Amino acid sequence: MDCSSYINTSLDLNINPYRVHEEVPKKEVGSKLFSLGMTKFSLKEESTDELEEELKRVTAENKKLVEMLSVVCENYNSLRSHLMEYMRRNPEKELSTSSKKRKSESSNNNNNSNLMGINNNGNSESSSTDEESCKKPKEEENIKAKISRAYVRTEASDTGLIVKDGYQWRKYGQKVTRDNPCPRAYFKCSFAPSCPVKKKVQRSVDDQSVLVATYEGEHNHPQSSPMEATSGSGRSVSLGSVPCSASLNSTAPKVVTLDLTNSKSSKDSKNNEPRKDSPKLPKNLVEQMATSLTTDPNFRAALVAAISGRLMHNN
Amino acid sequence: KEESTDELEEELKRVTAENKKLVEMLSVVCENYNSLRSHLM
Repeated sequence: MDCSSYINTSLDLNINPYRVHEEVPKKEVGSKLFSLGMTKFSLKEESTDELEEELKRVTAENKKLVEMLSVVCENYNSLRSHLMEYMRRNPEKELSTSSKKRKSESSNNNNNSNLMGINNNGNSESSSTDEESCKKPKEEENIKAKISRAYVRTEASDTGLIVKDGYQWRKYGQKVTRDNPCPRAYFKCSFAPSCPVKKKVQRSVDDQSVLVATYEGEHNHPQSSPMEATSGSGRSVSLGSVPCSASLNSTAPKVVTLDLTNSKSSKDSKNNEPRKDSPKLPKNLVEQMATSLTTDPNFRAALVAAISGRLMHNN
Repeated sequence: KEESTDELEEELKRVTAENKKLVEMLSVVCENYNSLRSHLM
């Protein structure tokens, strides 16, 4: 008996198994029973080979799928981190898209947990997202506590949204709001990387020649150059004290408004006192500073103590 | 031989199930990726 020939012929059975199996036992083996047994054996061989082939194919497919999945996961995580970074830099836009984002995040959370089992990238990322969400409110509170506003008159031909105030700013966004057709530009202080101060500049709704600059936060570094607040080639008024003017010892958020526009064309009746072209210290600012100081109980207590101490000393 | 065939069948079943799972996960990740991408665009 030549078993090896059986095994060899069984390879051909992959194409037409029954025909070959019927022929071979007639030629090689006389016993019907034995031929049946061999047929069974060769069928087993055949199925084993087929299984092996199938297993190989499926395993290769599996490997390919894992590779693809890892690539897509990588891309997804990269895109997600980009989105997070973008959201962090543009908090205004984040508010408008937060509802959408939340939906996608919540729907993605389950899927991410599935992915974590594969590439283990999700764990650290989800924790960092949680940390970010915890940190954000604190930072926002600190920023909101110190808000100041400055009004700067510009030339009629000047269409830019630049207010020069002695600090270096990096523009990171611009958008049009519903209440005001003029675009609003967003700047971030670029003098020091850790400086949290942000600035919004937009033309006034009432008077398009007036730029409204809103400062959020307090500079943690000295002024880069002792410049004056200008808008391109516009008028100039010292603005060095603007961000600091709101840094009084009060827990409640304060908004200090500094009007640097010329009162000649201004419609506001509160600014109708005559102004020079280049006043060293605007009266409006002095009044506002005085108001801020007088409403501060700590300052009043200190002032009373100082005056009474002086009187006692004189006596 | 029979044992090896059974083992192979078992292995094939396992790998096929894993394959199916991977395909499902891949489709989910692709969906999420596209959703995120559309948010960014």
